Amino acid sequence: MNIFRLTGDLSHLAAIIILLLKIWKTRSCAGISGKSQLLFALVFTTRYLDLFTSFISLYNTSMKLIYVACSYATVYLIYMKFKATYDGNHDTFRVEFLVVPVGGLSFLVNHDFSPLEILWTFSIYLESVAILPQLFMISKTGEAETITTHYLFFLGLYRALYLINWIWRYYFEGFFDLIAVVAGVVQTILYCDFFYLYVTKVLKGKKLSLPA
Amino acid sequence: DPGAADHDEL
Repeated sequence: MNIFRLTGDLSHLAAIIILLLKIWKTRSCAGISGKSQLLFALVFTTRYLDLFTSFISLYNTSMKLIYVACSYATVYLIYMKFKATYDGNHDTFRVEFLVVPVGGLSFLVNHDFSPLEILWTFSIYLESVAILPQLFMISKTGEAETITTHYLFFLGLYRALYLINWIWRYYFEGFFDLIAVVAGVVQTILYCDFFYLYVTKVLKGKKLSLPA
Repeated sequence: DPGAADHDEL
């Protein structure tokens, strides 16, 4: 565990909590893509099945349980409790265009052709693109609430910090996981445009809105 | 197994 990995995890946790609190406090999930949140719930579910097969550390187990529980709570708030505020008309990304290719790729390119390993690989690939419905929704409506941009910032920062963690681990531990690294690079690149808008607009006190 | 994924990471 190095500082980049730890701050990455905490950044991820911050993103998840920010989103939950935003929905809970405003009693509304307006502007949030339920499809992205469904995909993240699927990501955590398929990745953390190893909770049943191996124990790594109390930290590892607790964080996995927290991520899974929070992602299911978020999906519950969007599709059940605050369903009336869910902006389904703007959440029109076709998720099958992500899930099907990603599913196929995880069968073809993985570390080991075993059910758990294929599901882990599926979750790594799916996570890298799971934010697309949310970004698509923002590009359709042309704007995002500031709190939503904070959520996206921490969610993007988390994988960027993991990239530094992997560079660190390569040099100091000789560890290198090509699948995680390539997917992590793709994931981080998808946020670059957003990072630019976040720094040039939101951090200067302006609302994130896109030119028509 | 050098090829196996590291399940310590989240």
